[in-house]
Amino acid sequence: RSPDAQHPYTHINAFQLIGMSSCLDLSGFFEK
Amino acid sequence: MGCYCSKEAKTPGYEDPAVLAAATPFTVNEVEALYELFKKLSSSIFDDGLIHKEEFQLALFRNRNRRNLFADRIFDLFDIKRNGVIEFGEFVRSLGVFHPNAPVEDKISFAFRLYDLRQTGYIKREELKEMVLALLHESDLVLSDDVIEVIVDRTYNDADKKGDGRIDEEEWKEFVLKHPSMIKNMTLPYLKDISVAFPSFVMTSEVEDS
Repeated sequence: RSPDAQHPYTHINAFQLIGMSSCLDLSGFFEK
Repeated sequence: MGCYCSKEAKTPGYEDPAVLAAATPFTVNEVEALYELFKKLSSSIFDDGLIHKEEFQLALFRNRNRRNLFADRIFDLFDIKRNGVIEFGEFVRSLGVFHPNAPVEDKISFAFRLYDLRQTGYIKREELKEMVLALLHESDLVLSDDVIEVIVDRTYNDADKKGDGRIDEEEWKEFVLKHPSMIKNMTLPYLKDISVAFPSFVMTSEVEDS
């Protein structure tokens, strides 16, 4: 198996990773 | 003549705040406040009382030309009538899903439609990978192709309980309930009390809640 399989990020939930996108943050609507 | 109601009735897509308040977690006063915000956003480029894609991008990114996969999907979901613009009622109803008091089922469903990139009723593996790549593109995080494959495979296999190569809404709901932080971005805490958080645009609200 590739050594990358042991990479610390491989245990990240992909949807949690996606949820970190700043483009999903609607705060911009409320800034002056 | 010139009264508040007759003036607003001429705005395309305008809906009665009482109707919107009944359909969302917002109060009538908060809907009125959101109308002030909506007017600002919808007149930032085109003064037609509708939020166009460029105005949406301008509000989110301070850049009318910055396109992004996730912002496109959110715009599409806000654009309930699918006519290329966001009307006031659509804006309030969609924003209501992000209210802390909105039903969690609504948040789960909204997130599912958000991630169902091609609107097939399923989240496919290639869609998940496409979103991971989009996230990496906008961040400073650099991962090898092999690591990306492992992340996508692990998550996908965990969510696709039926093992049929697609995540349906039932599997999605089960997966979110197991990992609730996945929909953390579906809640905007400050929507709970708009009049406190954003007094600047509430000042002009004309309806008092008793």
